[in-house]
Amino acid sequence: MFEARLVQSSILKKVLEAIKELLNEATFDCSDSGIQLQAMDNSHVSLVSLNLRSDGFDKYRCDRNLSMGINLASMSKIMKCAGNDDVLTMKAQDNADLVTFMFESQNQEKVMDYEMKLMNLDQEHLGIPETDYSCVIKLPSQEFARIVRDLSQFGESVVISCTKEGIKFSAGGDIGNANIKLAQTSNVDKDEDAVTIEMQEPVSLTFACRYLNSFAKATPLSPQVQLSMSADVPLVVEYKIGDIGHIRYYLAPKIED
Amino acid sequence: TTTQGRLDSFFKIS
Repeated sequence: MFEARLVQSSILKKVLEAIKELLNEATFDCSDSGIQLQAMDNSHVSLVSLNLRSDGFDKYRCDRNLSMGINLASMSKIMKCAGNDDVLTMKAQDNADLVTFMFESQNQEKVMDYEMKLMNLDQEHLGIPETDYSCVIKLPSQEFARIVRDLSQFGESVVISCTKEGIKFSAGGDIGNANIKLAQTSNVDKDEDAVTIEMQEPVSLTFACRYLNSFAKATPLSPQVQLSMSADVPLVVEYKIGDIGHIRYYLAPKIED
Repeated sequence: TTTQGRLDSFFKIS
């Protein structure tokens, strides 16, 4: 028996918005410790890694490990039926081929049950090596989304360079060049407005704008985003999900020919 | 010019 209750169903709605552009389907691995999802996009350029800890749910029970293969477009249709303030409960029997999403209004006067068929998906787990990153940058997530959106107008790629002085995002193409520099903030009223840089060594890497824009769909999940970079390894873009977990995106850099 | 790298060359598939 698997049962997970979330008073704020909006969290799962936002998670789905944050992954459905990159992935058509994915396996939700449910265990005692929580719900995990790890999947690459079709082109194997990016990877989504989602972790929702069991202690972050309002109620959580998972008697046996369960892998739920889910079509994300179908799940998205169901999640759109939930009001933001509805209470969500996901339920599945052991070895089930169905998962039930139950939405209850706050006053419990309306109860909705949606059953969704599960899929058998080939599991391809990637071993992600532990990496000490040369640069770890934290910045407001809306700022990151804005920068990526703005630079996408100039070209397909964005160069992210990090030095002690700050971070520079650059793009260039037919219409010209664009550079956006962010310095580390010295004092801000709210932590979520801060730009912080932890740098061991300067790094400069090139990434496809298309994927960065897809990652930015996670912006509603967290006021801050963390970028971790080292030379010649994938970028990690991490959004915390309240007290329940995180979503991490990995993106392979573009390589100079 | 640049070419897009793939994650397979960085991470091991198990």
